[in-house]
Amino acid sequence: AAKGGWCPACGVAALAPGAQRDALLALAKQSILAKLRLPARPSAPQPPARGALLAALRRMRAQRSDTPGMLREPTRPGMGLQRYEILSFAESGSSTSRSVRLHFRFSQEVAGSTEILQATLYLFWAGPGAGAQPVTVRLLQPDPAGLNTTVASETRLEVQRSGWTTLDIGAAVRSLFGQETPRLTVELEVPEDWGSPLPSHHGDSHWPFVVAQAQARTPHRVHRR
Amino acid sequence: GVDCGADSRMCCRQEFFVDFKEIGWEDWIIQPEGYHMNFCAGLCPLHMASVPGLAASFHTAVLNRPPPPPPPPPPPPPPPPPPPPPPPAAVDSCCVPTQRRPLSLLYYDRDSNIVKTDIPDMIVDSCGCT
Repeated sequence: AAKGGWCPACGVAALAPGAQRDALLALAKQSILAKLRLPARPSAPQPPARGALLAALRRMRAQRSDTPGMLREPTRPGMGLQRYEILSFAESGSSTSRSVRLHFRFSQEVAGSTEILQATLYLFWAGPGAGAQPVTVRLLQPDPAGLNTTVASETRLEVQRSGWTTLDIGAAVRSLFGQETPRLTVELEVPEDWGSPLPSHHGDSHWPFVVAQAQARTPHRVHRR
Repeated sequence: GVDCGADSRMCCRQEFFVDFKEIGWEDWIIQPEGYHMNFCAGLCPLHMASVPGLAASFHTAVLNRPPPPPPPPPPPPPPPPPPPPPPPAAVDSCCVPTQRRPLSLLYYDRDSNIVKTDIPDMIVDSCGCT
């Protein structure tokens, strides 16, 4: 409405310019947080190490070109339901001389309102030495009581040489997304003399990560008779 | 659609850019640097809905459709004829978004995961009168 006039559409006195700007900024914040299903803006995030992020983005791009049938965005924006692509870096957990645990957390907001379309675990093996080496990858999930963990799946790999390996963990993450604390634990077990299967520290550009594609759940259609 | 000028009064699109650095969100929103929220503002010509058939738009035509004739009165003496329906008030036409597009966001969530999503219909591209 004209400044100082009457706002015909909203029925209140037009705001003074400064107050109008503040109201619009508040509206923009509220609108973005609501659409991201966030109660408030996330507190100061801990960005991943630059090297690890660049290596992960390169691997994701390589994976896309290797598997052309991979998930496609809806051809026209707004055609499909809102989609999410999530990149989650591992937090290191407990370890022994021949096994190590990794934790991947997913936000309750996304987990509670989406369904998982695809999830892939990326692991990098440093030089395992001569010949194929047996490695066991276990996906552990908190049991409903949240006290212990149960093995959701176990995969044995024969690692021939150093490099990236990918593992489809869609089913495990899908079942996680229905839980209170959507946290996935991955246990890697390697032969005794191998030493740790992980790069030495978080900042290393070969740090394990998970890429998940999710889609907003279809709104419940209530059929009235 | 029409973009609002300094003294536009008729329905137009008002550009409004939210700079994420200005609102202190640049630490958790990686891309883009801001959000073209834009909004529709201004007046729309009044559609007189009191003259059936003189509809300037489908919207008014629907409102103008004369109400169906009342059912025939029961055999006992007919009740007094119903008062003539009051002419509907003049129907305002509203200035609303006619074209919108998604806002693509790359951000850190509460667990410092990196999330990419396209929020549909967040950016107003053009406005018009209903």
